[in-house]
Amino acid sequence: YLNTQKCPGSTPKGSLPQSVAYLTAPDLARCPAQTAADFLRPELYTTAWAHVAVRLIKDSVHHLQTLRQAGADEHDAWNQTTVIHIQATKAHLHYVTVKIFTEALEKLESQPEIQQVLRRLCDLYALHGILTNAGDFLHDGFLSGAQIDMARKAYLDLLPLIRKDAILLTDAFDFTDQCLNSALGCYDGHAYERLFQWAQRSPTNTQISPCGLKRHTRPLMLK
Amino acid sequence: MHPDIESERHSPSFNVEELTNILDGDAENTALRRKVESIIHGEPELSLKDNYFMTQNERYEAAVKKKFHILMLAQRLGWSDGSRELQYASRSVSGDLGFVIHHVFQKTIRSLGSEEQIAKWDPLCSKFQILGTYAQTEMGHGTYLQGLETEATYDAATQEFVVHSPTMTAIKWWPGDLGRSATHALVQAQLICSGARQGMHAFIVPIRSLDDHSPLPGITIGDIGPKMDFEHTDNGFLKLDHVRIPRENMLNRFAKVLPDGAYVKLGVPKSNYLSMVVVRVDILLGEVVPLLQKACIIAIRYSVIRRQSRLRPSDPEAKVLDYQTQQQKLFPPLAMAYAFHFVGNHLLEFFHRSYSFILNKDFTLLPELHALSAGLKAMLSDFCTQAVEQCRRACGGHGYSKLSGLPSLLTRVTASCTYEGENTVLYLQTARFLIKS
Repeated sequence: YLNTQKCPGSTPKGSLPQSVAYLTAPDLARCPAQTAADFLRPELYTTAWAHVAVRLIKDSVHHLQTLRQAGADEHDAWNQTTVIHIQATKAHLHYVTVKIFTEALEKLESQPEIQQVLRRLCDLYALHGILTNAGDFLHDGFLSGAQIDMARKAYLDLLPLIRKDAILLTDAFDFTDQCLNSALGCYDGHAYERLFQWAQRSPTNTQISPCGLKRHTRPLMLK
Repeated sequence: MHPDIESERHSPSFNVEELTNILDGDAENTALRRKVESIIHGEPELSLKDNYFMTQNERYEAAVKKKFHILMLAQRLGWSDGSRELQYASRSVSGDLGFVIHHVFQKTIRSLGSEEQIAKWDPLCSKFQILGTYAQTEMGHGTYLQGLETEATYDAATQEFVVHSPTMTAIKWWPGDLGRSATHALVQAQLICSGARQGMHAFIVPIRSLDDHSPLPGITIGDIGPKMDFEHTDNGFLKLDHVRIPRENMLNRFAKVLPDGAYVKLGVPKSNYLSMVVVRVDILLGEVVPLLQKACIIAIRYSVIRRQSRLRPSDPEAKVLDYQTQQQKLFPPLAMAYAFHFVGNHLLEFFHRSYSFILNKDFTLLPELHALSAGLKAMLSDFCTQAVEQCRRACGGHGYSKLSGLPSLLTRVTASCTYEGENTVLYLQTARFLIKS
């Protein structure tokens, strides 16, 4: 970015590391989504996250440069922009996670049913992030208010679809009951029975009179 | 089987077993994992059932007992060091094992030590003839290595380093396995030689007698006291008072001090972070993501058993998972649990690709690996902590009971936001990389 700023039109020397290669990729000024269904396209939400990450990283560099040009030394300038840097970093990491998730699902073409249920989770993950950080997407007009509404509709429509597979999606993690060690989460669903049984194992239930009860209550009771 | 959960499994829209295989890597891994789990669950010594009722001392002792029981099992069954079997064994006891940091100590020696040093120390670690800890964090200092105060001053006359805590804030604080167990510490200290400060380097410092376990001369050591969780880990403190160690005890794959005190640099300043990168990658896949997966299992299973209120006046009480608000609480964490599984795998692949280059002193990929592992560790631990808490709250009052398992998952995942790099510091390390890029 700094190189291209110095020499507009040029590209940075050498290639960027893989995880940040998107910083120099062509960028859209506006999101092309026209319906809620468009927000279920992985390339659309991945591009949206890339756009926001690039904008915020440019913004954080801009703030840093502005302070430097105003005479702040390197370290002060850095300290006064760290909140903005973290915001940009989180957007970058959102982009990275969405991209990795979508790429991992592309490899599951031979298992279309699994690909479909995981695709819904991937859509949900990406859209949940967009809706939670809607301000970042609205800030430069990349998404409009109407598009945020579409994204929310897409998100809410995913919930009942995931609902029918929810137990199976958790079963797939394949943690045994012994390993979970939870009265509420056992495979057979007998949560209340276990809660009652386990509570009875508590050492506090082995004494008829709680320790200290008589010792502390007696003086007042005897008065 | 409770009918409310049975009905959820009636007509699956996908093959659950196949998805499990994908998560495990392949069907063979799943089979091996289940075989190991069945062995582990068949050992009463490895049961977790009384964990929630134990005191700090009991948790510590149970964790030590379990660790050595598993190691003896491993010997008997031929599970090698670092094998999948041992990883699965650890998973099946929820990582509630002693001497986790002993392995960090060992991995750091393998990353930062020369071949001779590895040949000397690694077998001692593997056979538990010494017990190690990784002592970086100080009472007044954390992730930022250059801010650490502990000093190691080279004395050319005796060819020894004098390791010293010059201030109260320099006391090592928090290292796991240090409070009661470790005999040796891998101490991160400012190297001073040839009259100059040369930056942080790693030193192996014997801290307790191998005969009677008493602290060695110049060593003040102990447990830091009660914590939010991790009762099974004896986090400790270490004050060093001019402790002398031989020149050979400085790990010297990337830098060394010659007998006359001359300093020879073989790596880049980031070399020191290599062992932390190794540990961070392990943490994500082995600790943080499984905690979220478990929280999702518990909260979602409970949400189909729990019935509360009615969707329509004429209906019976509805499963809470049928409410949109409950889905909004639980499905984003579930989506994260899957997303982060694949992210962890991706990071592990990238790590394996980079690691061999780095050990051969090709550091091209180190900045990206460091930035990616730091940033992802921060983000995943942040999000997992929020998500586990969300799962806990989704279970109402029962989520506050330790018996639900959720409070333990929460307090444990919360720690991951701080250990092996406080998250704000890690985000900023990634930010520096982004700005340079």
